[in-house]
Amino acid sequence: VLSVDGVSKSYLMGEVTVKALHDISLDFGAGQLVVLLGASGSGKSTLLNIVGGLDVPDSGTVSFKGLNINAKGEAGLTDYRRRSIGFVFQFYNLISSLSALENVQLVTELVDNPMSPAEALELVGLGDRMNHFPSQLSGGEQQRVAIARAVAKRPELLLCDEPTGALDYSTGKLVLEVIEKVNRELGTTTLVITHNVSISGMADRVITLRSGEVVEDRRNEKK
Amino acid sequence: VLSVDGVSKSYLMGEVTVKALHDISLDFGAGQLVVLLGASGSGKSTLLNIVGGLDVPDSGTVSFKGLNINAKGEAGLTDYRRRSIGFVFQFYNLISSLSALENVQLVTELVDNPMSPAEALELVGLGDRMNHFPSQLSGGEQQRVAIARAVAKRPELLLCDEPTGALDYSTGKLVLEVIEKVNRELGTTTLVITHNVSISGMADRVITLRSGEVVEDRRNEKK
Ligand SMILES: Nc1ncnc2c1ncn2[C@@H]1O[C@H](COP(=O)(O)OP(=O)(O)OP(=O)(O)O)[C@@H](O)[C@H]1O
Ligand SMILES: Nc1ncnc2c1ncn2[C@@H]1O[C@H](COP(=O)(O)OP(=O)(O)OP(=O)(O)O)[C@@H](O)[C@H]1O
Ligand SMILES: [Mg+2]
Ligand SMILES: [Mg+2]
Repeated sequence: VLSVDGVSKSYLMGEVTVKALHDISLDFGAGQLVVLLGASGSGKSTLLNIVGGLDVPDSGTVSFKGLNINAKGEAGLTDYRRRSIGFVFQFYNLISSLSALENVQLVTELVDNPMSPAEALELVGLGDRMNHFPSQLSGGEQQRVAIARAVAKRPELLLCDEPTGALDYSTGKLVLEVIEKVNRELGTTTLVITHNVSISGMADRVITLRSGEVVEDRRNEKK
Repeated sequence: VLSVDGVSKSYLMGEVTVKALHDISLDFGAGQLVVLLGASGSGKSTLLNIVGGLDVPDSGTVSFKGLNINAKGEAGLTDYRRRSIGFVFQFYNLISSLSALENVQLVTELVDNPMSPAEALELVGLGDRMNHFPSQLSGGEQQRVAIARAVAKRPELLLCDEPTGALDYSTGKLVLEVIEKVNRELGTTTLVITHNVSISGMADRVITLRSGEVVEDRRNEKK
């Protein structure tokens, strides 16, 4: 359902070229739960941003349900992002002037069949923090609002950049159960960047990046 | 060398009072390496911010080398923060218009005997990223600039809020070795908030918070 074909991305820094991604080709089946591993700076966020239509590759294509996501201009890309994708950013990207509830609501209003914002926040243990603003929330609470916002959309494609980075063991486990539940019950194709090894245990497939290249692509036989 | 005495902090949210910290009393000896554990929202960052003079308690005092840090007004507090403390923020707080090198330089210029900015960045594996701006760095790279900036000061007190949250296993291990080395070679009193269990292994003492209270305070017999 999601196809990455020959994608490369580089940055020119004076005389040095930083190759963030080099010739990445991957196909993702509907409903697959994929974990993306790799050292700091190996290209994981760059790949996720390109798949999510937040960044454009220098070469290569990304296709969703057979259609090139970059072929329909800015409007087509915005539509893809709004309707099809739930994105959990590495830096959360919450709107500081809106409460937790309003941050989730902003996104659920854009789609046809969302969860209620309150329901999504309850799922991640923030039922008693709905009226707090981002600056009034702990790091892990902000991260969980970002997760609630992404899953509340009931998206076809869920892209999560380090969803448990700021969480302790048991809160992280709670969040992973939410992600795994959404993947299983809605058939959401799910890509999770993580350093949390227990997440790879629940994945169908584990892909490892190193210096912008895929160095391992392993199927999990747990299912 | 650092004393927290009867510190409490609450937030009034409409009809509900959120008790972020409740009557915390702790003494930290010079050169101690302390790990602070606790679930998301348990009050860890609030405690660290109060110890670092970035926030003021509702009641109780914080004393550094016998002097109440809040007793000398804004000027005294600014001086305490600049000279005595290296702070690694949960959200890095880098200046987006300055390069990695300049971000570290800004801080080393304030003290008498700092490391060179280049040296500090090399220590955390960013020798080849010195001229990148924060927006041109991966999440883990930004976190490492924040760490370089804190240790380059050669501070008396090093306060780290989740210094390995965005890092993979081996990069996280590198960072912990830097923190542990600074603590050992400079005798820096070090408080580290983390969810990374391997850090508690290297600590002299492990303190656990739950709902704003200290529920465990354990000495490590490894040394
Ligand atoms: N705008 C940019 N200009 C220059 N270099 C960049 C830019 N954005 C990213 N990079 C570089 O590209 C590389 C890959 O970055 P990316 O954010 O994808 O890494 P990552 O795998 O997500 O790392 P982390 O685990 O630390 O978040 C990094 O080494 C980074 O320094
Ligand atoms: N300005 C504020 N107004 C209201 N409540 C606040 C404010 N700042 C923090 N809180 C609440 O205080 C509690 C403690 O926050 P703190 O940031 O210290 O937690 P933490 O232990 O660092 O969590 P994490 O591991 O998620 O970073 C949280 O439940 C948070 O919602
Ligand atoms: Mg990243
Ligand atoms: Mg915190």
